Amino acid sequence: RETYRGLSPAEFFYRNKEIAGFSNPARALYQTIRELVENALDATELHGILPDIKIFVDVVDPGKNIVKVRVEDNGIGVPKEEVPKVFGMVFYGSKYKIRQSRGVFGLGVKMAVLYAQITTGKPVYVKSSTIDSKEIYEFEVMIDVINNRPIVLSHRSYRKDNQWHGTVVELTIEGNWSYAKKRIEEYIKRTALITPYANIYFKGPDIELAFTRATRRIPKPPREGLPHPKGVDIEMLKQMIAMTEENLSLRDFLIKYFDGVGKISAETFLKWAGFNPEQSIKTLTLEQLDELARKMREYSGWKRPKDISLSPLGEELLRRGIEEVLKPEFIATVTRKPSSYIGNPFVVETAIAWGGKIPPSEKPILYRFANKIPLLYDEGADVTRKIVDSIDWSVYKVKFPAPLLVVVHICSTKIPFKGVGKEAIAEVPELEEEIEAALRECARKLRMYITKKEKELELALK
Amino acid sequence: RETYRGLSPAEFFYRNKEIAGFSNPARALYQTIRELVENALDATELHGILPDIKIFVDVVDPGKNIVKVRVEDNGIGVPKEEVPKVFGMVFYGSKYKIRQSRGVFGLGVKMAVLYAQITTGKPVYVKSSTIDSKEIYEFEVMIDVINNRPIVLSHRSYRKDNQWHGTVVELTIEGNWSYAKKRIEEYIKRTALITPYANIYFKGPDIELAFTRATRRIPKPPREGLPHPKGVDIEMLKQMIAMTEENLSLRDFLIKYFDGVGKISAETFLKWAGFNPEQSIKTLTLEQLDELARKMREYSGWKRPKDISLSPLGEELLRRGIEEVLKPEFIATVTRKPSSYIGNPFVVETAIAWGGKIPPSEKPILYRFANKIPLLYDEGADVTRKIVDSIDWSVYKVKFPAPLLVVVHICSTKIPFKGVGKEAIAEVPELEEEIEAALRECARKLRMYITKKEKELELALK
Ligand SMILES: Nc1ncnc2c1ncn2[C@@H]1O[C@H](COP(=O)(O)OP(=O)(O)OP(=O)(O)O)[C@@H](O)[C@H]1O
Ligand SMILES: Nc1ncnc2c1ncn2[C@@H]1O[C@H](COP(=O)(O)OP(=O)(O)OP(=O)(O)O)[C@@H](O)[C@H]1O
Ligand SMILES: [Mg+2]
Ligand SMILES: [Mg+2]
Repeated sequence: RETYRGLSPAEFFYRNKEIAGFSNPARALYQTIRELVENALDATELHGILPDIKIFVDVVDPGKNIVKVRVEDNGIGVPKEEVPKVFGMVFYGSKYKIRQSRGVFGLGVKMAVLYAQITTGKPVYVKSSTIDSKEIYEFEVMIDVINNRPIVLSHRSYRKDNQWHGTVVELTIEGNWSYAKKRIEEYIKRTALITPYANIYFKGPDIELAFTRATRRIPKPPREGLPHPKGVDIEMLKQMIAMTEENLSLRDFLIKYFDGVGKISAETFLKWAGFNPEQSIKTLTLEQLDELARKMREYSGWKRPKDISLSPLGEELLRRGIEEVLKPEFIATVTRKPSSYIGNPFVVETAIAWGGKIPPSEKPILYRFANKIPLLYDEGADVTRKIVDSIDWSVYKVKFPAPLLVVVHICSTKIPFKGVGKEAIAEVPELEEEIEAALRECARKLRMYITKKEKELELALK
Repeated sequence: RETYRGLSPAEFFYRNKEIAGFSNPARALYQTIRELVENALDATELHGILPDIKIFVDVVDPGKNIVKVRVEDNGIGVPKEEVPKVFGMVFYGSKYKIRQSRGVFGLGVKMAVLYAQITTGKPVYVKSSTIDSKEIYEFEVMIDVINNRPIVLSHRSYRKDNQWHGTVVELTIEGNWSYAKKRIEEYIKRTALITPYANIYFKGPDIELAFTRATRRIPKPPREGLPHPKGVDIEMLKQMIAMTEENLSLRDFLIKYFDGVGKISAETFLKWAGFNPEQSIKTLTLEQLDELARKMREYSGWKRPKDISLSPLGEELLRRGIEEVLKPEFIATVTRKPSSYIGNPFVVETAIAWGGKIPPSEKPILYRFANKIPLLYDEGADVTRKIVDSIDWSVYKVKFPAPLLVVVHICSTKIPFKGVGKEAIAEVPELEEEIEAALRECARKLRMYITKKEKELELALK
């Protein structure tokens, strides 16, 4: 009497779009812009290209809240044969790897395409060309929601007679510009703060923002890494063994497929774990796989995860970005050494800015960033806010109200986001320790500055 | 140079299980239990069956935190041919309809099965029989993660020689009982509170809870409803028109497929919207569909959504449940009339309990429920906590610390959950209004009680 059915991923997110941040026309406009901007910045910066990003928002029908959003970048472009799926298939992308990037789910732009399709019936317009392509191509794509497949409404290509490479994405959605304007402006400003090597131009219905790059120095792009033994599980082992054609020995399997495992460490571990290093991986039983995964997680002798897969901003760029956008009286910055949780490497960078254009407030203003994405919502559910509030700032000579702004940037190959809308970060103990340690390092520098200013004031008063 | 790939939904949730609440062994044990219990209660109560639910938690290997979870119910069972997909395919289920139920995503039990597979490599064990089935069947199922398909490891069936119907689900997972125990106990207690017509038996490693039903009265099960015109979008119209074989007129299409639309209201609306009621739906252009969807959402003359698809507890059962579990000195209850947001009907029921076994606290203790599911996490991100904190309780003669407990239960065909882990509810204005109105109604009754007690005290002192 019950009827049973399945849903495609596209249909699931069509029915539950608020879970991805598309809950109302104001929030949806914000989310559409950020999904496109984050894709544009990944397409440039992950490949060592200085980003030139342009964002255009036009209200095409004020009575119906119809808004056109267009984002242009000078990135690596989307290969022609990949355009339909990249824009028209949920859970499809190029960021399913062990490498720091803004995108992680293979869902973002599809949510925006879906939202446009739902609210205006219009396809996404894409124009792109890769660096080595001889042509420029244009597509109009919609999503076949029932089947989670792209529908190409139109496409054309023509010879490229210049060196252009990059992507243009244009969407027409129901969006509430006046309600969303403040947050969008804040998002653009904070993006400029965390990417001081990017040119970012934003043209909205009643506002124009232009951030010229403060430096041509760009962080070293992250490189794809291998999984770390600390993060292994039995399902992962099964899949990896099924995917290897060769019947490797346990030792060679560990060396080849895991981060930072050499011949000596593999053999030391296997002897400790009670395994024969020569055993062929295809002969492992389920019980042995379970035991192997468990022992790999438990072993404390592994090298810490490499950080080649990370790309922190670094203290100098963090300082430049904050100076450009906030012009404070004082800045303290800290970029911590890499740490890790369950085999996922991460770096915490923090800054404290004081005075200048920062308005006084009753508790520290907090700017949160994850993999260079500004997080503006759900602050109350974010681990970083919890830590900032748990610090007794009077120890550092801060009396509220104070012109105190705290910047926290977490880089990782796996940011523990609480939801697919990427707004709040979960409480991971290793992360909490690092955030607090970094903040206190900055706070001590602030205290030295406040002490110095107090002394100068005393001298001036004599 | 970038490599592109897609993920199946199973692989997506394998990689991002923390987004569904499976973030660590303690939380995962809690989530596993609740996913199974919520399925068991849906399988009984949605069909008018008085629930008999048994939950068993055993620590099978304390050193490795391996825990076995078993849930038994007397529900409608799972049809034999549906067992593999229902337990082995993400986004598959029987609750993708317009009808109040605890389950909504077609994901819950699969997350638990996936988590067991990842942490112990063990399949889910299922035993079931539907009411009219002549046999009982047992299955062991795992998920083919890459392809999002079930793998049936074993199955057997045998003749049923009694009237048994229902389901047994057993999973072996890595779970931290000692860390999760307190929350699990609270979850079971609150489940008993909100379902006073259920027998709930819980046996854990060092604890046994038995809640015998306080009444045989059960809320009228919800009936499947039709979509309401206020909630329509162009994608929905396209899909509905594509699925209808007959080339209906616009008027007949509205009458047949939408909630509460009769001949007169359909014609009145279509004339107001500038459409010809006789136009065949298959001849509508994209522009017309867009206009039709827009006008359907805008029109203020629709009947309010029917509430046959809802199943609130009602004031009497809410009172019984609170009395049984909390034994307070005073209870005020309110079940509001149905309301709606974007065409989704909802009912808010609240209760205020005072004194008795309720401990005094600095602000009201809050028990949140959504479709009879207790919500225990992310209170800071929930709209209900925000409203409870925004009320000035001194107006109702409450001085803190006070033994004040607030119960808020929201029933809807679409609960605006913030995430697939179902822990916090988003800020929907229509919902906020109703929650506040209901709480103030209860608070006024509390004030009368407090006033009466003050008078009694005065008389006693004379
Ligand atoms: N502007 C762009 N330039 C180049 N490639 C792009 C661009 N936008 C999207 N892509 C490609 O499309 C893929 C899918 O994008 P989408 O936003 O849906 O997912 P994602 O960025 O991988 O992850 P997330 O869901 O977290 O955003 C990306 O992985 C990338 O390969
Ligand atoms: N104990 C049970 N008795 C009968 N049917 C069940 C039982 N458990 C699960 N099912 C069936 O399996 C389906 C899938 O369950 P699952 O928990 O994955 O999703 P859901 O309950 O529909 O939604 P949600 O993801 O929100 O829990 C259910 O819709 C129901 O049809
Ligand atoms: Mg993206
Ligand atoms: Mg369920």
